[in-house]
Amino acid sequence: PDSPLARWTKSLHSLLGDQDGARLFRVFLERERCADALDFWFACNGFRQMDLKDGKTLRVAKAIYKRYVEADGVVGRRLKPATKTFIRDNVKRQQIDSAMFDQAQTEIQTSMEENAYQTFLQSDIYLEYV
Amino acid sequence: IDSEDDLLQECISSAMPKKK
Repeated sequence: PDSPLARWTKSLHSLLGDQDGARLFRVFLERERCADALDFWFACNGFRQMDLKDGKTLRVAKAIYKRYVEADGVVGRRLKPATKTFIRDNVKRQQIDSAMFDQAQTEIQTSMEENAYQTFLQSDIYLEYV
Repeated sequence: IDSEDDLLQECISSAMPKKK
């Protein structure tokens, strides 16, 4: 009952907390050409754990902004304009905060929960694994 | 100095689940 597979269907969060689950979901998203959404989600978690005193943190914030938020990709297109502006202003003013990507991460997570996660649970990739 | 891509990859990897 509490097998990894049972947990995968419980929630997106449970799926992403499992190594095999996260890997398989990424394979699925790559095929759907939206793996960036998952990479961004993990990048937000990694960023939140970074030490703000570390000089790397500003560079990582800039890299996340450039690669996912500003770019016309799957993440940039799904974020609300106000959310993108908020992050852009933070990066420009070098006002780095552990929670600066939280809202954006929530928006992408909701989008994955409503779309990709549901499709994944019905995909051949998932069913073959099961 | 690490490249931007390396930093980003390191950040993503640090958040990936490690064990089953």
